[in-house]
Amino acid sequence: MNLFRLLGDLSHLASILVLLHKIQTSRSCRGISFKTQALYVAVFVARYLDLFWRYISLYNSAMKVFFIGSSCYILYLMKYRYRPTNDPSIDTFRIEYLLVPCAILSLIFNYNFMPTEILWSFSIFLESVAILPQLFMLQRTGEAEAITTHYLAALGIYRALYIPNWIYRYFTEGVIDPIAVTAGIVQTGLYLDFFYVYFTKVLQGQKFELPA
Amino acid sequence: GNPVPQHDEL
Repeated sequence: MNLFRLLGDLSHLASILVLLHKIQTSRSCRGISFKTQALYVAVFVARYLDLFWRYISLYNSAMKVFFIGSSCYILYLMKYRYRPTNDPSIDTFRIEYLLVPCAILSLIFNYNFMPTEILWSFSIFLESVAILPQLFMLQRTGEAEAITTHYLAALGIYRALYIPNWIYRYFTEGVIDPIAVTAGIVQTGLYLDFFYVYFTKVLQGQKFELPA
Repeated sequence: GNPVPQHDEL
C-alpha cells in the first residue's frame, strides 16, 4: 500500500458516498446513468468475488464488500425507490458495444486462461469504459447538477491516482501489471474533457455546462 | 517471478 493508492481508494469511496448523498437528499436520481451504475455492479461482482478464495487484508476485503454492496444498493434505489426520477429516454448508450469487445479482449489478454483470471481481465476492461454511458448522457443534456459533477470528479481522481501508484510500485517493488496499467490509462483519459470543464467552471463557482 | 500478478489492488 502506498499513499497514492490509499488516496485513490478513499476518493473512490468518497465518490460513492457523494452519489448516495445526492440521491438521498434530492430524493432523485436525475442525471445519473442507470447503465453506468449497472456496469459497475458487473465490474465489482466479476472482480471482487475473489473475496471467497483470495485473502489480501482486512482493508482489501472490507472495501470489496462495500463496493459490491453499495453499487447494488444504488441500482435498487434507481430501479425501485426513486424509479420515477430515472429517465431511461436520455440514457441511450448501447452497452453491448462495451460488453462484447471487453469480453473478447479478456479472452485474448489475461494472465492465465482460466475462468477467474478471464473474469478479472473482463472487469478491468469493463471498468475502463463503464463511465461512457454517464458521459454520453452528460453530453446529451449538456449540463449537470454540481453534486453530480463532484461525484464524477471523485471517480476520475481515483483513477488518476492509480497512475502514480503504478509508477511508485514499479520503482519500489519492481511490480508491473500491463493489463491494469493500459486499461487504467485509457480510463483516466476518458475523464480529461470532463476534468477541464470541472476545474475551469464548477470549481470557480459556475454551472457545469458544455459548449453547444 | 510469478507470471500472474497478485491482484492486490482494488
